[in-house]
Amino acid sequence: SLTKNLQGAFSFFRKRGHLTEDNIKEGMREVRKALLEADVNIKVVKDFIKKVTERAIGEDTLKSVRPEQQIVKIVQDELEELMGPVGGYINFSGGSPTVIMMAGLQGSGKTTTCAKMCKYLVKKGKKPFLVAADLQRPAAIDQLEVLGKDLGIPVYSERDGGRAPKVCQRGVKEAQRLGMDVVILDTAGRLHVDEALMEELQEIRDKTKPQETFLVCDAMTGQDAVQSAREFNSRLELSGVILTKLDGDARGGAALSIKTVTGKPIKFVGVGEKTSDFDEFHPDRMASRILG
Amino acid sequence: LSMGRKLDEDLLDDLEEKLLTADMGPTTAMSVMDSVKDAYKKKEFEDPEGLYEHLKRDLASRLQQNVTPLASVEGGVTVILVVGVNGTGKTTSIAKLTHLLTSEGKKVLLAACDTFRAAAVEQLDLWATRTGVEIVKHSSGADPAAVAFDAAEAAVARKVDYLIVDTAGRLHTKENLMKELEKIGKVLRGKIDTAPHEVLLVLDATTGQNAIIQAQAFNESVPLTGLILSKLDGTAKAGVIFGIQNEVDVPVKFIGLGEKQEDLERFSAPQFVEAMFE
Ligand SMILES: Nc1nc2c(ncn2[C@@H]2O[C@H](COP(=O)(O)OP(=O)(O)OP(=O)(O)O)[C@@H](O)[C@H]2O)c(=O)[nH]1
Ligand SMILES: Nc1nc2c(ncn2[C@@H]2O[C@H](COP(=O)(O)OP(=O)(O)OP(=O)(O)O)[C@@H](O)[C@H]2O)c(=O)[nH]1
Ligand SMILES: [Mg+2]
Ligand SMILES: [Mg+2]
Repeated sequence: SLTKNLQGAFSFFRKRGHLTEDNIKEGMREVRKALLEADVNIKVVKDFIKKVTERAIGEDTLKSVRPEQQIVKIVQDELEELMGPVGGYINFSGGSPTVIMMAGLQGSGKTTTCAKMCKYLVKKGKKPFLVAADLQRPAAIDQLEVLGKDLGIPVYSERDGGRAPKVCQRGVKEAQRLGMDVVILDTAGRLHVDEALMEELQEIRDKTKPQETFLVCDAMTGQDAVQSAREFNSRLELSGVILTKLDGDARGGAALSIKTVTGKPIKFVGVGEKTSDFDEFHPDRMASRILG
Repeated sequence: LSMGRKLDEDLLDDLEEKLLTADMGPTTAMSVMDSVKDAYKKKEFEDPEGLYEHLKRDLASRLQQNVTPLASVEGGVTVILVVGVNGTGKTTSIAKLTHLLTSEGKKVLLAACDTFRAAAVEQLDLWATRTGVEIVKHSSGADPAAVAFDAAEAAVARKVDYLIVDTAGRLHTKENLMKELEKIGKVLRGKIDTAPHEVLLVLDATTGQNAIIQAQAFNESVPLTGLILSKLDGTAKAGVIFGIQNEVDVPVKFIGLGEKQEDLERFSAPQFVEAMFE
């Protein structure tokens, strides 16, 4: 654990008398290692270490009886603060129906998250409506229709070779006609470096003006999280992030990387394959998880 | 541009950052940096170009010791079991593998053993149609081991060259799901001698250090014979593969470079390492 590693580092230094500022900096190498093992992006780690080193020195950890414990507390607090606030809120104002767009890399969990969001919204007394806008993956529409049927949520789809932006526009119109109050757009997974598909996403956004645009990201993503998050954010102006597959044992450092690089809040987490496996994001739990 | 009597600090920092950004992980990156400094002391290179050339050769050699082609049973069915955590690209990789094998004149049969996820069978069924091969499937919710049993029987009866078994994505932390995988393996072995002949773990190239744990955990359930690194057409470099090879002696056999059936290539260590530094 980080506490043990820091303790080991400091007991070595302590043998030669009081801890010095340089000793603190050496101890920070353990923090750096822990964050890199947790998949936090290296550039984010470097800035983070600078910050907590200043704080550790400023808060007189040098004179502390248990400097390793004080440093771990500083690291935990700083992580929590950077990844905060607690999630769970959706912007329902300014649109009727409220439009929620799910975007992200291939396989991150968008389609499943659309279903989870529906179940969550029904609990909150809303009438959600699903739009199957992934026209490229084999059986993507079938997948959303099966999920919708299981939950009793209507799914709008077109199977005659249309384009996603138009399908979304017509889907929102259909939701309006039926008096539904939230529309969730399930888009196809895509690479942030696929120019044409990223433009398609922008076109979907322009045609439907979503109140919420979520980046759905896999919690086991490594260093690449900043690349994709930065590009999706600059193209779409995300309103939030949903982190999936947190029921695994990935440390989830991508959470810190994404929040730092986009500034956008992590609002929800996926914690399983069932539609009920959906929670609000808690920065304190995420911080402990990242530290391992 | 000579480096003088000692390696330039900036050059080293830059290199270390590259390795870490490629998902090599701190421990592996440190050992690579140590061997670079060692090689410099021994005068194995003298300038930045030399350093990178040496490094690429070193890294490629770490991946090349156990390069083996796809298994092929003489006069019988070769069974390939495809496994991995959720969303990594198993089903799509199977479509690609099928396309590769049929284009080499092999007869392929698919087994739809993901009976859990919404429209998983439909997805593989569509790929079977697109690649022109037959598929063994049951209705949704069926026991995956039962599908495996029927598929193995059909594979032998229809004298196919390859039976490729698609399984549901599963997190290695779910013990019951890992047990289910073992059961599928046992059923295949019960029906076809020495099956499965290939157990391919599909890893998403965007995955970080957790890929090492995935490889170890899956290997304990069903001994792996190969890895497929999917989504290498993105910007992720899959440097975690070096950490994996330290723990599990399993070669990368294929890489996925897109979403179409043609987007699969046999693994080449030098090409992979070259792409890491692009
Ligand atoms: N264990 C676990 N599995 C999840 C979670 N969220 C999604 N999954 C699984 O991850 C896999 C991929 O989910 P999808 O919803 O198909 O992902 P997607 O982003 O829509 O994929 P594309 O449309 O192909 O880009 C499926 O097997 C899901 O069941 C989660 O929170 N935990
Ligand atoms: N860009 C890219 N996308 C890929 C690649 N391989 C698979 N995908 C995409 O990744 C997504 C998930 O692929 P699947 O084949 O459904 O993954 P899976 O592992 O079978 O998923 P589950 O069965 O739900 O666990 C799909 O959108 C695929 O098109 C690849 O090499 N490159
Ligand atoms: Mg989807
Ligand atoms: Mg699949």
